[in-house]
Amino acid sequence: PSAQGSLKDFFGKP
Amino acid sequence: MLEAKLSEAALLKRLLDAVKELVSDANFECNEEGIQLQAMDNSHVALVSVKLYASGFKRYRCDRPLPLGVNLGSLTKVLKCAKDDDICTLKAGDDADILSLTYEAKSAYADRIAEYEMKLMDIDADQLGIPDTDYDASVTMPSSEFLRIVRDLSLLGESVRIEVSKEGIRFVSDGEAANGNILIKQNAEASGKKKGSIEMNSAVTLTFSLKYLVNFSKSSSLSKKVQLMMSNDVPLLVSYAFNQGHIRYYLAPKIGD
Repeated sequence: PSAQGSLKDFFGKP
Repeated sequence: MLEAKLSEAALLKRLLDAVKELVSDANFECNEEGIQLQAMDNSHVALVSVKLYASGFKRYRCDRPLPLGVNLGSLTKVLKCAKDDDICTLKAGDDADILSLTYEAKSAYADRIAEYEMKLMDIDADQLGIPDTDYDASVTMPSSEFLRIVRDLSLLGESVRIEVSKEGIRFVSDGEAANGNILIKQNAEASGKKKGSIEMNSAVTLTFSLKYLVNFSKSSSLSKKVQLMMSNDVPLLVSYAFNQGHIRYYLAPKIGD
């Protein structure tokens, strides 16, 4: 089964 | 202060419909370029970004950058009081504590002007920096087709694997009791008529939660076309463009399948 990734892993703070 | 006059309230109604289930409160960032909203859902899986260009309004004035903290449930209620074809004016003062909405309708027997006010709030939301990405695959298709595909597959399973290859774009759902897959081939005739297009630098396979995609496809009422931008291991970008602006969604992929 797969786990849901988080956007925080991809998008940082500006 | 902000004063923004839209020729039809329907645009705001549709935008709220396309956002309100992902996000409950959001800042409408108003400046001279227009109105922008960027917010992530509570689970940090999806992000929605809306832009309304100043030029998309009948009249637009915003003297200085103004964040309007809006409870989207309350705004949805106030917008329900507007008819789709009412002219809708948004106003807020520099203290940004009240948003006023005026709906103007001309009917056969009289002019109606309705005025509503709603409270604004302070929202302390961290803005995420979205990096510019060169995507490996870009697929444009009718938004109604995308809506149909994700809605159908969501009946079978909770996630969808999207594969873009030379063959076309394939949507696969493996449910416990049933599975399904839908292939959309690049069709010379269709692309000639500009119904859709598939551009690919390298093959892409990604898996996403269908409930979010079903949610995003509420934007089908805003645009006849949707663009899907994908690279392996990065969030999907689902983009709907319309005359006055755009709505974009980012969705984190499932990992380790």
